[in-house]
Amino acid sequence: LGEALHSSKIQWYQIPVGLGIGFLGLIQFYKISTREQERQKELQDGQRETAQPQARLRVRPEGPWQVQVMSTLPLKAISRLWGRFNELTIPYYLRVPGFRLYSFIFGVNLDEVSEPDLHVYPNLAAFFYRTLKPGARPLDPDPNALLSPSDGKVLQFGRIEGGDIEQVKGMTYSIDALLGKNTPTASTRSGSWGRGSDDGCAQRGESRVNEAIIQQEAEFAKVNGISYTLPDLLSGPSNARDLPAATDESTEASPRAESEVRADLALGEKPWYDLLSADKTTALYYAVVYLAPGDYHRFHSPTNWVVERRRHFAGELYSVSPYLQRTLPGLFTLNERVVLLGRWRHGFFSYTPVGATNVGSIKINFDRELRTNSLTTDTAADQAAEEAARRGEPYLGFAEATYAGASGVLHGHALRRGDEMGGFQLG
Amino acid sequence: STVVLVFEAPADRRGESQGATASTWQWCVEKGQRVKMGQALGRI
Repeated sequence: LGEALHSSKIQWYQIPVGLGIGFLGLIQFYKISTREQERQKELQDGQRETAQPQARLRVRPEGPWQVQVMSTLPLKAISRLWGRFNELTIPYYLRVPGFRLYSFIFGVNLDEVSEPDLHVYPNLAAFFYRTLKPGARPLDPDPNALLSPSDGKVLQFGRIEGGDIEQVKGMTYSIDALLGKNTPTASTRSGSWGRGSDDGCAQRGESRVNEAIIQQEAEFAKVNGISYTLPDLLSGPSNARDLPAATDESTEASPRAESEVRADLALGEKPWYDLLSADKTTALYYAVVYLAPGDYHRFHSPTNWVVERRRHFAGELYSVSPYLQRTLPGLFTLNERVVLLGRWRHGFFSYTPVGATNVGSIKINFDRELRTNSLTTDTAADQAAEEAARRGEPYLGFAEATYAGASGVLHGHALRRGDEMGGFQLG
Repeated sequence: STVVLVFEAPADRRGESQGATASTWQWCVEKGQRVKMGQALGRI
């Protein structure tokens, strides 16, 4: 035996990446299956009320086997690991050839980069979040034009019919699911989760939860001389309400209050698209811009508008490649995203950066407290889901914050067309 | 990464296919087109 141990030749082989991913996926699949079985058992035993509140349920998307395998992977952990990896400092003499190779592969135009000396970027994360030379992106001179917020490819655009947004290949998802339907109740916005920040005008840097958010939601948009609230504009045909003016009662977001209001206004119910008048005609439109890995990853304000609130959905981080958009319905409603809601001169306006596995960190310049792709945030979201479950309320899936104006009186953060709003960062 | 814009804009009640007036929303891009930041997606 001793001779065999000493004289046997040991040869090391690299494990293929695919095998490693498959192994991790198998472990994750086993864990989820076990957890699901335990949950089912609890339900069968009728112990749901006495059992510990369940954590935020992970959505299992339907799709081909690639999607199924992907759904078993710890995508957010992988994304965070990817981010850390890309923050490692690259040796000085490897930076230029490394970034040039990256630029060659992903089509980066180095002539536009503000910093001509690539040695300045210590790592890929810094190079990825590069700025451009002044004047490299001239704004369209037409003040009535809606600008592209970033470099990229226009995947889809159109008019929203019946509350659905068309994804690639005719797949649709609900605007409610993308943007969130109702404002959370005050209780679901308690604690650090759900706190929002003031904008740059808040010199104190203190955050605030707008406890009076429901009251302040009045007169979000005016169509045909009638005031409507945001849920009116975003809700489906079943609960659009025709209100003479927004009141505390009418803007209450809890399901019970909604049903009460609906009962009061049963005769006045009509689909949201009926809000669009014949004389002053407006409609909801959408556009989807996909940013490839080599694109400039900061985004800018597409028009003059006021951001009134943001909703952070701490979802998953699937890839948002055009392939997955074709194969995974409602991809944007699964992924982590930051929904900025506000208004422009024609009414409602929203801007939603959606994260992906490689670029899970969404940064909003005027929101200091927003943390995306963060373990802390995920834990807080789980806690919020548990609290909602304890109260017997549905978890809305997002945390909301509002922005105070510069004066503290006017509501919202004003942005001019072309202003840098934030960007996507690696990991 | 992806950006989704959802907004309200003046529209022709007759539908875009039947011709829109100058004051209504009109797209200036096509599906699959590459755009740069600052380029017009549409205009009124």
